[in-house]
This record gives sequence, C-alpha cells and structure tokens, in this order.
Amino acid sequence: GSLTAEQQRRIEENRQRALARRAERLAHQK
Amino acid sequence: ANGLSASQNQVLRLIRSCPDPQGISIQDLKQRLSGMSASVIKQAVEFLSNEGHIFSTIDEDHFRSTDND
Repeated sequence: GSLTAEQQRRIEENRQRALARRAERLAHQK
Repeated sequence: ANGLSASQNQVLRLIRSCPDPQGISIQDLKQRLSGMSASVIKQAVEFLSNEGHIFSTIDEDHFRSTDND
C-alpha cells in the first residue's frame, strides 16, 4: 500500500542524513 | 573501480533496482541473492549504509539507495 505522511517524513529525513554521510565520505577520499 | 567489493556492488545494484517507495527488505535481498550468505548480505548493507549509499526507510529492515532518483 501507500505510505503514511509520517513514514514519508521519516524516509526523507533518513535520505538527507545518508546524503550528508555520502558527501562527507567523498570529501575524505580526496 | 568505485571502491566497493563484488558482493557490496551486487547488494547495491539490487537495492537501486527496487522501485518501491519503502525500498527493498532484507528478506527480499536474501531471497534474490541466494548465492550469498545472510551474514555477507548484512555486512554489505551495514557498509553501504555507513558510506551513505543506502538508508533505512519504514523500519530497520527496508532500504533504499541515495542515488537512484
């Protein structure tokens, strides 16, 4: 089924955190 | 070439290919990667998560990729 607003909010929050982590890891590689 | 092992790449490719908004479950990963042990899959998921390639969604058992949209 479709996701609740709360689930969508949580997913977006986790996605932003992961993107920040990815950017941090890439910066460290240089 | 992207710094990931063969098994990590396989897991990432599968997670990327899932179109569902809640992502793919660990259970589904295990079923689709039948040649890979559960602990190898778990380790790959943990590594990919730490590196920011993937993130958990509705619970700690569902994952999506940060770079598939």
